[in-house]
Amino acid sequence: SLDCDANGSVCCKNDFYIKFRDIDWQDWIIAPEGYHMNYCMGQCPQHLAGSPGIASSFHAAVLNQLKANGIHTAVSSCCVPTQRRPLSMLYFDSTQNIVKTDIPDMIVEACGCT
Amino acid sequence: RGEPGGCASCGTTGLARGEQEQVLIEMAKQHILSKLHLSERPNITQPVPRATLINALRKLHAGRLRKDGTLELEKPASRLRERGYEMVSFADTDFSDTSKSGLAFQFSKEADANFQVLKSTLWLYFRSSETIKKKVTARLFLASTGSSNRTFISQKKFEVAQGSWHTFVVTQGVQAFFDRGDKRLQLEVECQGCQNLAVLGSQSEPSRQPFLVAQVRLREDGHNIRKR
Repeated sequence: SLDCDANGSVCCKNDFYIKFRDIDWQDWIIAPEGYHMNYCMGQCPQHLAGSPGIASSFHAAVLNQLKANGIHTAVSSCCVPTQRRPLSMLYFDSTQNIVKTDIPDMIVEACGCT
Repeated sequence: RGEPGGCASCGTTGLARGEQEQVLIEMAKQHILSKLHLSERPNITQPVPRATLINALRKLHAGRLRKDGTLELEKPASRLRERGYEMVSFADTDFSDTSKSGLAFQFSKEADANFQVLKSTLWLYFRSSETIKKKVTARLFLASTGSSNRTFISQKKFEVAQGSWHTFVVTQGVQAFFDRGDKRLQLEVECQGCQNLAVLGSQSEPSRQPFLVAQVRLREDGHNIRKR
């Protein structure tokens, strides 16, 4: 998985961090102090399709067959999250009770082409 | 973008840098609120005193509270599959109960949310007493709104020679409360001969304010089948 730089146009992960204090949400979110809302961006040229997310799957094998035979028109590849991790949050709800919960798949860790 | 043959994903590349950041912040806000099942950010009008908060968290997560008051959050593992929540609710301080034995807790709950209470505990502080040296028994009842009926839910025997915290397991009572779909949980504390020793929401002792801890998870309904 690539991390985005200024010049890159190939599918990559862009780091984006929001500090809750900066958006005035620190009064109701106790922890953590911010959210890593990373996201995926960039192009997926044909030679990158199917990697690295589904490299060993049946689907990847089919895609490779299609590519090998020059059948590109049927295949469109997207830059999507291939790995995510959960986020634990501690916050006040609307009745000012403190709630702690673990939210799965909240933070994008890696991107790849479908 | 809905371009033919393109990817159905959100694009912000056509925007100026400042605008792009605003869009991303707005997306992040909406994402967090939807994951927490909130329609809008909670409006905190009366913040819980910091001492109260830290005390409750220290009791709940012993050893995982940093000096600055923030919590060292555990790495979620397989428990994530259960979509579990832990909740700390402080007793209302403005609850005017003439018998001075009542505790009230407020909950907000989506109408269709179906909670299973895994464990729920009430934390009560009893002041020290120089006159009472023997063991006393405190009982806890679930009160009904609009009637004098009450249901026994828990009791505990202890010595009140030294002031200390005491816990009462109230899992079934809280489950019954959620099953009824009520939003206000009312409990009554009965401690014969030691009634005045229980700290019941006194603002003069914020770090000893009673609180209720509940571990809950959303029940899966029987129709949650996904096509892949």
